[in-house]
Amino acid sequence: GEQYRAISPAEFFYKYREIAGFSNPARALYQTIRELVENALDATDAHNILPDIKIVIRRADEVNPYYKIVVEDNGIGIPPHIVPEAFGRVLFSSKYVLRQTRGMFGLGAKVAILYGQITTGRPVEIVTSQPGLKRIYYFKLRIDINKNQPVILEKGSYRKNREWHGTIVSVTVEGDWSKAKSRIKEYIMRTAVVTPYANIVFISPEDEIIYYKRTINKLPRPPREVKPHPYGIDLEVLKRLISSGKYTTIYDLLTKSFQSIGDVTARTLLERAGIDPSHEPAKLREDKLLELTNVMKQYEKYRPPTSLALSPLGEEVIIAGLKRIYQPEFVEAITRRPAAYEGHPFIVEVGIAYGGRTPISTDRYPTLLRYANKIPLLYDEGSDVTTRIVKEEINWDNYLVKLPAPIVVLVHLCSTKIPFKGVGKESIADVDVIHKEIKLAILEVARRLRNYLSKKMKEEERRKK
Amino acid sequence: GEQYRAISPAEFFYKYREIAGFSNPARALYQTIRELVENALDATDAHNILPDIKIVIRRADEVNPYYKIVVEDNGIGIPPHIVPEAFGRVLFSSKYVLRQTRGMFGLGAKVAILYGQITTGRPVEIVTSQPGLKRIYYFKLRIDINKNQPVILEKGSYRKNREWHGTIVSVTVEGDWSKAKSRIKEYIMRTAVVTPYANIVFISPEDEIIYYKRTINKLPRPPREVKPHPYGIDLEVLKRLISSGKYTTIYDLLTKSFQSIGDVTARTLLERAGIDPSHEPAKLREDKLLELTNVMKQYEKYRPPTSLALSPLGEEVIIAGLKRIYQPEFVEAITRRPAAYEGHPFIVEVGIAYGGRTPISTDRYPTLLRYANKIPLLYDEGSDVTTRIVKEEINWDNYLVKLPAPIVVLVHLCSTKIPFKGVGKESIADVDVIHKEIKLAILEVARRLRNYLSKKMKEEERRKK
Ligand SMILES: Nc1ncnc2c1ncn2[C@@H]1O[C@H](COP(=O)(O)OP(=O)(O)OP(=O)(O)O)[C@@H](O)[C@H]1O
Ligand SMILES: Nc1ncnc2c1ncn2[C@@H]1O[C@H](COP(=O)(O)OP(=O)(O)OP(=O)(O)O)[C@@H](O)[C@H]1O
Ligand SMILES: [Mg+2]
Ligand SMILES: [Mg+2]
Repeated sequence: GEQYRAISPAEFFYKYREIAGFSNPARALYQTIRELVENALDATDAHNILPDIKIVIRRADEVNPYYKIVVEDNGIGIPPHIVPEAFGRVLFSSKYVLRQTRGMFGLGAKVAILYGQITTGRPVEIVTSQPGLKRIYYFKLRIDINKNQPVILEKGSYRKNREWHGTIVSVTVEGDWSKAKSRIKEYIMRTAVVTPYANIVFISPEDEIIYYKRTINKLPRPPREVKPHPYGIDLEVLKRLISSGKYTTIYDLLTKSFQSIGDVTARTLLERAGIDPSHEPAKLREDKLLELTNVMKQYEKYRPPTSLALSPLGEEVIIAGLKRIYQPEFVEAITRRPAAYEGHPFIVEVGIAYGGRTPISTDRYPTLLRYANKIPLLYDEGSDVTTRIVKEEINWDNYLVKLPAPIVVLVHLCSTKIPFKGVGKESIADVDVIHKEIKLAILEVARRLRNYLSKKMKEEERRKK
Repeated sequence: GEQYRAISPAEFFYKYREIAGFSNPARALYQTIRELVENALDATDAHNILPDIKIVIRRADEVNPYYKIVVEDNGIGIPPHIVPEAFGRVLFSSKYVLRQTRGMFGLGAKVAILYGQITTGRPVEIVTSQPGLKRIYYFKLRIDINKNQPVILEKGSYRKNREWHGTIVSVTVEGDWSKAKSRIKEYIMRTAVVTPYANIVFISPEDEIIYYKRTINKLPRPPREVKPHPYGIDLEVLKRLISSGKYTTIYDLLTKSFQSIGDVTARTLLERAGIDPSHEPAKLREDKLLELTNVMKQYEKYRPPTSLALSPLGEEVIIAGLKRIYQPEFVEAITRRPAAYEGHPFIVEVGIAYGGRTPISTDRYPTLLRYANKIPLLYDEGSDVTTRIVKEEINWDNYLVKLPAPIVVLVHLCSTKIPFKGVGKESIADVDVIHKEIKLAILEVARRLRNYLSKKMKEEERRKK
C-alpha cells in the first residue's frame, strides 16, 4: 500500500537542498559563505553598527575536500537561550517581520549547517555575545533532522576580558574551492561594493588575504519595523488580528493594527462592508470578514505604504562603493522615490560606473551587478527581471555606449518583500511595477552617462584640432 | 529587541506562496488545476488504472472572481483516516519514496487549499473511496496555518450503490479565468499528449466542453519502489538505517538496505573502511561512519541504479499522443536507455512531430513541449536545460528544418529525483549527465526527421520533372 507520512521542515530542506542552493560541493561552499555573511551584515548595518566582518575558509582535512568556514561579526549577537533554535531549527528567524533585511526565510544558516553535518559529520560552533553583556556564550550543535530541533553537544560561557559583542559561526562542509573560488571572491567583492562602510577581511584556503577597508563612516539609515498596509490584507491576516484579542472594536483593530488607516478611512471601509464600527471583532461572521477583506483590497485612497521599513543604500554609498572597487572616470547613482506593490514598499537604486578600472563588458550588454536588499545576486542571471531590462529593453548605443565597453550597471531593489523566484535568493521575478521602476531608474542614470560621454567626445574632438 | 520565532511549514508556504506558483490570481488558478490534475493522474496511471479524469471550473460568485474547481478521478482513493492530513498538513505525502511519480514535495494540494482559504474563505471538499471498500467518505476541511494541521468542518460516509473508486477534490479560489484560460487549456492539452491512455474531460466556466478520448488501452509499466543506491549515501542516510535497528551486522545493513550491494561489494567496502563485517551497526563510531560513507561514494564498480523505479512513457505512447493532437505527417520517438546521476536513475524520451496539423513554430526554434515525470512544464522556459539545448545547441538547418516550420519537439525526463529549480515545478536545472542525454536523444530523432525530409524533397523534385 501507499506509504503516507509527514516530514519535518528540516527533512524537507535536507531532501531538497539543491533548491536552496546546495546543489554540488562548489555551489554549496559558495552558498554557505553567502548565508553566513548575510547574517553577519544583517546583525550590524540594520542596527546602527559599522560592520567589521571576517571570513576565513581553511582546508579542514588533508584527504577529503572539507573546508572549515568561520564568519565573525561585531553585530548585536544572539541571546544564549535563542542560539540553539536560531541555528538548529529550520523555519526559525528574527526576520519574519515587516522590515527590510537580507534574511527572510529562517532557513539560510540551518541548511548550511545541515549540509556540513551530512557531508563531514562536524557540528556547528557558535560564539556570541550581545552588547552590554558580561559573558560570552559558546555552543556546539547539530540538527536532529527528523524532529527539526537542535541537539546541544556542548555549551558554556566565560567572562569577557574586553568589550566585545558579535557572533562567530563556524561550519565544516564538503566543498570544491578551486571550482568555487572565483564566484566566492566575486560575491565578497560585490558585497564590498555596496558596503563601503564595512571592513571586510577574507582569508582563503591558500592563505591569500583580501581586505576591503572602510571608506565612509556613515551607515544607510536602518530599517524600522512597520505595521502591515491594508493592501497586504487577506482573510488569514484579518482572522489572526481578531484572534489576538487585542481590540475590543473592529474600528480599533483597523486603525491600530494597520498603517494608512485613520478615522475617516476606517469608517468608510466599515460602512462599505456594512459593519458597525463598535462591533466586537470576534463576533463577526465569516462572510462579513470576507466582505471586509474585499472592501479593504478595493479601496483606492490609502496613503501608500511607508518607506520607513526600508533601508536604501543612498546615492553617496553607491558612489563610494563603486569608486572603492572600480576607480571609474564617471560614476553616478540614483535612489528613486518609494513605490509599492501589494502593500509592500520598494525602492530601486541604480549606479553606473564607466572607465577607469571598470572591466570591459561583454559585447552584448553592460556588466550587471544585481542586488536585492543589499545581497549580491550572481546566479540565474537569465531569469532575473533586471537582466531582461538591461539586455533586451535598452539600446545602449542611444546612450553613446559602444559595447563592449568599460561599463558596470548596478541595480539594487529593496523591499519588505523581494519577489525572489526561489529560496536560494538568486533572481527576481518580473513584477510589473518593479519592472517599470527599474527601467526608469536605469534610463535616468544612462542619460547622465550620455551627457558625460558626449562632453568627453567633444573635448577629444576639440583637442585633435 | 529582535522578535525571534518559529513558524510552521503551512505558515511558510502561505507567506511565500509565490515561490510555489501562486503569485497572482491567473497563475494561482493555473497552479490549482495543475496540482489537482497531477494528483489525480498519480492515483491512476502509477497503479495500473486507465485514467478517467474530469476537470470542471465554474464561476462561484457573481461579483467576485471566485472559481470552483472540481477534479475527479477513478484512482486508488485515500483511506479515510489519512484524508485530513493528506489535504490539511503541509509536508505530508505518500510520494516521499524512491519511485517515479508526479508528486514529490507533499505541498501541491495544500498550497492550493491554503490559497482558496485565504482568498475565498471556502473549505476544500473531498470525496473518496478505495477499490473494494463498501463506503464513500466525504470531508470538508480547512487548514490551521499556525499549527499546520487540518480542521475537519464536516465528515461522513455513505454506502456505495455502484462500484466506484477514486477521489473528487473541490476547492474555490480567487482566479482570473480570462487571463489564465489559454495556459490552462494548453496545460490540459499537453497532459493529453502524453496520456493517450486517459480519458480527460474539461468543462470551462463558459461551459465549453473539451474531451480527450482515450486512443490506446495500454498503460506505461507502473513504477516500483526501490531501495536506495549507494551513490545516494550520506551520513544522515547511514545513521537512519542504523537507528532503525533492523540489522544486527553492518554487512547485513549494506546488503539488505541498498540496491547494487552484493556479498563481494559489501566485503570490499567494509575492508576499505577498516570495519569488520560482523560489527554491530549501532556501535560504529562517528568517524568510522564517515569513512564508510566516503568509501561507498568513491567505489566505482556498482551496478547502476535500477530503472524499475521509473515509468517511461514508451515510444508507442509518445507517438500515439502526438498523433492524437497534431495528426502529423511525420512522427518519431525514442526512449533512451536508463542513465543515472547521484544514485538516481533517469530516462530521457524525445518525440518529434512534423507537418499535418502541427502548429508553425517561432522563427528561432521548434515548438518545445517539456515534460518531467509526465508533468507538462509551461513556465520558466528560459531557465530550463532543455530550452538551452533546443535553442542554442542544435542547428536545425542541418536537419533540413527551415524555421519557422510546423515542428514540435517533445522532451520527457523521468527520474526518481527530477532536479527542479523550484517547488513550483516549472524548469529543470542544468545537470551535466542529464544535459548530455537530452541532447543525444533529440539529435537521434532529428536525424530520422532529416531522412524523412530529405526523401520528401527528392520526391517533390522528381515530381516536378
Ligand atoms: N551572525 C548573526 N548575528 C546575529 N544573529 C544571527 C546571526 N546569524 C543568525 N542569526 C539569527 O539566527 C536567525 C536564523 O538565521 P538564518 O540564516 O537561518 O535565517 P534568516 O537569516 O532569518 O533567513 P534566511 O533564510 O533568509 O537567511 C536569524 O534570523 C537571526 O536572528
Ligand atoms: N486524487 C488523489 N487520489 C489519491 N491520493 C491523493 C489524491 N490527491 C492527493 N492524494 C494524496 O495526498 C497526498 C498529498 O498531495 P499533495 O499534492 O499535497 O502532495 P504530493 O502530491 O505528495 O507532492 P507535490 O507537492 O509534489 O504535489 C499525496 O501524496 C497523495 O497520497
Ligand atoms: Mg540568514
Ligand atoms: Mg501533488
